[in-house]
Amino acid sequence: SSLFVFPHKVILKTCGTTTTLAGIAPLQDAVAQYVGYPRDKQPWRVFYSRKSFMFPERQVHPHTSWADEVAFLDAHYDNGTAYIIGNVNADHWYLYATRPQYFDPELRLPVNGVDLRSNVKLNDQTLEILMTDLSPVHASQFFTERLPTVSDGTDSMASSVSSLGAEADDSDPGHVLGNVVTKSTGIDQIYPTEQQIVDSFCFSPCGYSCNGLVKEGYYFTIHVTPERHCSYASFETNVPPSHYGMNDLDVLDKVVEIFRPGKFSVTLFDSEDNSLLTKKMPIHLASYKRTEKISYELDGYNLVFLSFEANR
Amino acid sequence: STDAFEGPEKLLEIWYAPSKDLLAGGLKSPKGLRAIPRTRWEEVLDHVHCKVLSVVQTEEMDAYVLSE
Repeated sequence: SSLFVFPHKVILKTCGTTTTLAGIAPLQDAVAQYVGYPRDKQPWRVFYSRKSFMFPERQVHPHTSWADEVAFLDAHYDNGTAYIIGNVNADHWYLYATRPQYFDPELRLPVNGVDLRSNVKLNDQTLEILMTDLSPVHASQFFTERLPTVSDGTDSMASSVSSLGAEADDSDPGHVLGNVVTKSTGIDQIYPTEQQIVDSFCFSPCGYSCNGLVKEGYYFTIHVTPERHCSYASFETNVPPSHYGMNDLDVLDKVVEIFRPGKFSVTLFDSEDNSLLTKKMPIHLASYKRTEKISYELDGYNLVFLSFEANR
Repeated sequence: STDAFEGPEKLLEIWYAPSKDLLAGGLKSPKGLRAIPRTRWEEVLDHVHCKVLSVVQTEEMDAYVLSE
């Protein structure tokens, strides 16, 4: 799981039996106390999304069903819309999104009357790849029994940290194993730059999480559950691939090659209309066929949802 | 290390302003949400059933790797 905190937004991505939405109320309290943003004011925008449920019976309310999650969100936010995107009998994806509020330029708080949206160039893009049924060979890269024994907490993370002038907290041996996996799998090569930090962690006996930070506040994050009966991996990023001479399809190819899933879905939120994924919506990728293609226009964003199956 | 995790993720993204400039400079704190201390984030995450494993801070953001 991961948490990203920017001056103006927070991104929380959690898995398993976590209760993500239970964090909303204490977050509102913290934001009111430390930022001065009134608790009863709506945030500018809220997005909540998730893949279709794998084990709903193991979850805690309100995460036992999409209907309960939407009801919970509606209780907190005034202007949300809920979507189910994809084949509801199989591989689908859920989204809850609120519409932007209005801002007072003096208070910089949302009130009716002044719309600052026209003055703000969002230039925001989020690509998410959710993968299931990982190739056993590729999934085995994320089991600690296959990794070398670690004797201390030193590794190359320190050198990558210094490249961005960042401070890190990496005393757990899980970080050392995580760094080994980051390099052996090629995760550190998804974006070809030395100017990045990959803060990674290997769980015991298996599982992996990492946050990758590149220049100018862009990030990527990966989470892997490699057990065969529920194998799953996710990749999410807001890095503009053009910064590294790439396009979205290049990124997609690299990520899929690391995990070789049996199935995967791709969602792209893009405030501009210049993504190759949006324009081409490929029917085939190497060894995969497309099974779904859906395009939405949300308020200020284009949303593309694609799903693929391996030609096994 | 921590026990392995399983299952699809849930992604919550809350924007308090469309850009960092609108929130970072105009309220109590010069850093907006980044003014919230780590201990307070840990309290929030207790409600989510996550623990902080590590944090990396850059000029633009704080990035936490969490348990589960």
